[in-house]
This record gives sequence, C-alpha cells and structure tokens, in this order.
Amino acid sequence: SSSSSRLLLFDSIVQRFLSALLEAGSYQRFVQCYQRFYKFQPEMTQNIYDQFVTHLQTSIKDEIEDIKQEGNLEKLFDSLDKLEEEARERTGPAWRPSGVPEEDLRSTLLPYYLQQKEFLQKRLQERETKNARLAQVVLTGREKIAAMQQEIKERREAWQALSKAQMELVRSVVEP
Amino acid sequence: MSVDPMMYEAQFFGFTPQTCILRIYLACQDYLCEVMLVVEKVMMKKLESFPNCDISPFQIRESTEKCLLFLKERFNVLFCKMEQMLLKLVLSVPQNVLLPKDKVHEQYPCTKEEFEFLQKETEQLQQRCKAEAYAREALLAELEEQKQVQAELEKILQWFDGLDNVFREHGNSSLKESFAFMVQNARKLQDVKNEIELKSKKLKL
Amino acid sequence: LDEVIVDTATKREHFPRKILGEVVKAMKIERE
Repeated sequence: SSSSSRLLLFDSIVQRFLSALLEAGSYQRFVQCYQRFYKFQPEMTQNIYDQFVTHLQTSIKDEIEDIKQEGNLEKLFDSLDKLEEEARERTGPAWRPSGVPEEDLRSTLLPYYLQQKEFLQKRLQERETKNARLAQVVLTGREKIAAMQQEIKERREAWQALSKAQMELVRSVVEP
Repeated sequence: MSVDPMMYEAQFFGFTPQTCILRIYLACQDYLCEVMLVVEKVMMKKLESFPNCDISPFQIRESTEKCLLFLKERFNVLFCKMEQMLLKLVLSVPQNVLLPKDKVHEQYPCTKEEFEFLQKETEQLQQRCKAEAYAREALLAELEEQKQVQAELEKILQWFDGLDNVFREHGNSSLKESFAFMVQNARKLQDVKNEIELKSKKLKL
Repeated sequence: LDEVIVDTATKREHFPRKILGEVVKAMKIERE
C-alpha cells in the first residue's frame, strides 16, 4: 500500500523475492537434481539442503543490509517518503530539469536578480534624493555668486562713474 | 525500448536506481553460485568417506549444474519482477514530488524573455546609479569651486567695504556725497581764485 | 551510461550553486 514506507516496501519486496526463489528451489527440486546422492544419503541431503537455504538467505540478507548501509538507503527512503507526503496535495507533475542548463539556471538566479534590482532601485532613489538636495544647494550657490558678481559690478560702475566725474572736474578746474 | 535514465532519481539518491538493482543482482547471483559450490563441495567430501560408492564427482557436478541452471532461470524471472517493483515503488521519485533543492523552480518560474528583461532592467538601474554617482561628484566639485569663487568675491566686496569705510571714518556718509562736497569746495575755491585774480588786475590798472 | 547519468545529476546538483556563488559575488562587487 502506498502508505507503507519505502523501507518496508523494499524489505518486503526483497523478502518476497527470496521466498519465491527458495520456493522455486524447493527440497523436491533439490532432490530431483541430486537424485543419486539423495538415494545414497537421504538425511544428509535434507541437512545439506537446510544449510543451503539458511546460507543463501543469510548471505543475501547480509548483502542487502550492506547495500542499504553503503547507499544510505534507509535515510534516503525516509526523506523520499516525507517528500511524497508533502507533495500529496500537488496533483500535476512537478518541475523537472529541462535538459538545457541555461534554462534551468534562470530560476536559480532569478531571486538574486530581483534582490539586486530592488537594492539598485532603493540605492538610485536615495542617490536621486540626495543629488536633488545637492543640486538645490549648488543652484543657491550659483545665485549667491551671481548676486555677489552683480553687486561688485554695480559698485565697480559706481566707482567708474565717480572717477569719470572726477576726471571731468579736474579737467574743469585745470583748464578754466 | 528506450532506457529511462531516471536522472531525477540519480540526483536524489546520488546513484542511479539501476546501479542499485545491478548491485543487488550481482550480489545475489554470486551468492547463489557460491552456495551451490559449497553444497557440491560438502557432497564431494561426504563421498570421499565412502570409497566404494558408485556416485562419481562428475555426476555430482552434473547435478549441481542442473540445479544451478534451474535456479538461475527462476532467479532471473523473479529478479526481473523484483526489479520492476523496486524501480516503480521504492527507487522512483513520484512525478508530483519536487526535490527541495529544486523548489526555486517552482517559486520562480520564468521565461527567457522575462529573465533577459530583468537583466536589462538591472543593467539600466546600474547605469543610472553610476550616472547619479557621477552627477554627485560633479555637484560636489562645483560646490567646492563655488566656495573658492565666493571667497574671492567676498574679498573684493570687503575691499569695496574698506574703501567706503575710509570715507565714513572722515565724517562722510558715503563716497558720492563726499565727492560732491569736494566738488563744491573745489568750485568755491575756483570762484575765490577767479575773484582774487580779478581784483589783482584792477589793482595793477 | 550510468556514469554519465550520475555525472550529469551531480553537475545539476552542484553547478547551479557554484554559478550562483559567482553571480552573487559579481553583484556584491557591482554594489560596492
């Protein structure tokens, strides 16, 4: 049943295989193959057969345990059971690698690109705000310089007018 | 028959299910042969203690081969069934299961166009950030320059103020007036001078 | 075939992370 865990399934499938194999290799079949020896030593034959069965079963079971250890199957089966349990609601087939690495890589990179975009947008906004303030200061500075230059221009012209008047006066005084 | 590489399973298990099955097959097959040889050896050993027994080692060997052949046939049929069940029920990742590492594909599905658009957007944002950075440099540079220019202009204005102060210190409210006052005085002097010249001419006559 | 399958599966397992590491590094440098 699908509810039983993969490990149980694995063990029971292997056990059934073993039982079926030993069923096929029944004592009758064994005796049939070793007819002469059986006639010569029936008890011995039974004994050898029993050891044959025990030895075969033990060896194969031990080997299966080794393979489970080697492949870390118990843990893997367990986590696959959990994944299957979690995916119970999902009816349709889940994503699978497309076979085109660039394609599959996109989804891996997408969240980071989105993060980068968000970061840049925020950074840009900060920069634009700061620069707007800075530009305002620069504009104010420019206006101030223009005003200072204007004032200097006016005062210089006043002096120039004065010195012109002075020249005329001197001229009028000197040349009467 | 196309071979299902069971790639996704290989990604999960770290080996292909077929490898696992093959490993079990070879192990079981080896043991089967091994045990049969042990059976044969035990029987041979037993016969040695009965020298006048009419069963020859060759016959025992024949029986072993017959038994092994039969068992192997059954073994392969049964193993084939087991393989299918294991591959189907145990060693396969169900279609609706997504491995944890691949969750990102579920959360962020995206087409090539979408991805390229996002990349372009990011690059544009990058360029605009750079432009803003350069603008900031330029603005700061101009601010620095403005400071120097203002300092220079300030000096000139102070110089003009200094001039005005000179006049103010001598009782004139502004340069213009003091100049007008001077012009007035100059003109008075001029009149006085002209008068004096006139009188001196009369005296001479 | 088996080795190729395992090799491909392994690459699918590790390479995205490696590439991602490089991409994140590049993004960090861009930020700086």
